[in-house]
Amino acid sequence: MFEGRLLQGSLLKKVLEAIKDLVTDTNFDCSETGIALQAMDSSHVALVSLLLKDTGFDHFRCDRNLALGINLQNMSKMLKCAGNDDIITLKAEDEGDTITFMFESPNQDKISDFEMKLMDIDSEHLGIPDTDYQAIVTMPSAEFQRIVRDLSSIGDTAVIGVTKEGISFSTGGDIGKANIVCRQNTNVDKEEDQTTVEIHEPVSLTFALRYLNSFTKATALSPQVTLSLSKELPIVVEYKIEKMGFLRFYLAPKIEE
Amino acid sequence: DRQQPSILSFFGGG
Repeated sequence: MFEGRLLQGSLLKKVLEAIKDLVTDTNFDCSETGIALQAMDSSHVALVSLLLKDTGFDHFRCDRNLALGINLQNMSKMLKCAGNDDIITLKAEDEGDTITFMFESPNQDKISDFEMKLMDIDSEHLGIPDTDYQAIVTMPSAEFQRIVRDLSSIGDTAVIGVTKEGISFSTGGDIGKANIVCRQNTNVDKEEDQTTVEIHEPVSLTFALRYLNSFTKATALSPQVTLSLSKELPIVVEYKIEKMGFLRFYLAPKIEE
Repeated sequence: DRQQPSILSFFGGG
């Protein structure tokens, strides 16, 4: 059987909120090392990769590898019934066709069990190559969210450029143009307010803003976001999940015809 | 104009 007890249940709620509009159905792959998920959006332009390590759970048991086929909208409905401070336990039998979500209130005076039907999903795992990215920028996640949202009101695509000076976001549309530059900034009081740029080579790529916007639904998971870019490769937008792992989004760049 | 390729053209099946 599989059982995972997560003291900070709100993390799972936030993960679902971040991906439920991008991906419809996906397998949660459970093994003795944790829970992993890899799924493409319906148009196969973006890829989501989630890792929740066993060590981040208060209790974790997985006797044999299980692929739990889940409709994310339905799981989100179930998790919305959990309080933000609740402890959430996931449970599934080896041969079962359901998953149980147990919610415990912080002072243990309310225990809820929600049982959700599983589905059979044929999923193909994509091989994501290990890449030494040409540019890696870490910046406040709320700032990234704000920039992407602001640019979306002006254009459909954004050019993201990284030089040793910083990262720039540019767009253009019927009403005009916009260009935002965030400079490397390591002299701020709080580490989470820093913008850091690691660069091997300047890089500039074009992306659809609607996907970047969707990724920023994960902002609540982490105060910082890391953007990894290389010429002619998908961007990686990574939100680290404290003590547990990460939620990564990959987005294919737009290319010249 | 630019084209939007699929993520599959970067990451093969594994």
